Amino acid sequence: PAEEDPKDEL
Amino acid sequence: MNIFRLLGDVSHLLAIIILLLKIWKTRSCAGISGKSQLLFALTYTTRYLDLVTNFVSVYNTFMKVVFLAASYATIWLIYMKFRATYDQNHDTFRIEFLLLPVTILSLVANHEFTLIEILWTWSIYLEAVAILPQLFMVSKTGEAESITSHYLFALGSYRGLYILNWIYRYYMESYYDLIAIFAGILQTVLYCDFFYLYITKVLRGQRLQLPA
Repeated sequence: PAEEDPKDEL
Repeated sequence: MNIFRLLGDVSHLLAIIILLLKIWKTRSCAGISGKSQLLFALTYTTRYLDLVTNFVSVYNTFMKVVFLAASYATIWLIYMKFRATYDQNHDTFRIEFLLLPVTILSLVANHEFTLIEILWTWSIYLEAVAILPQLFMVSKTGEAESITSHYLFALGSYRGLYILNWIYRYYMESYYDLIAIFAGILQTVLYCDFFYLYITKVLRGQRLQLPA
């Protein structure tokens, strides 16, 4: 799973 | 950002605008599932809580505000302004059958057991099934106005384009999020029979007839 992803998707 | 995600967001924005204009212009929400719209508003509310705390970009903030505003405006139109035209007898999908599994799954399958992350996960799972009351309503009424089917096509395409975006990001950025991917595939699959009917019928000028 993605590490600390910035949740840049809508 | 990549072209697939941009096209997906544009398709999503288009869907929401089409629906708002359809209800506003015809002054009627006949054939529209208020329950699905409630679920979409819940989806955006729980997903965009970081709207004020986590600035990603002007584009990101702008789209979040538009999606939130448009979804609440649509609910206001359905349940308040044009509630006389709301087809309650056909909008009968039991959304508790969606909310319960989504809630359980978000508590069990998430990236991190924090409130924000659980709410984000909940919104991802909820969005995947939020269209079911609308598709159920179309199958119950047996047909949909062409404008409603254009709305559904744009809405269904948006997450399909996001799947291409996730493939792109996997190969180009080694980024992937299994929760979003799993839910996005389910969400897009739910539209398959509608996509078939839309392409074989609506695009030929026929009315959309779902087998009741």
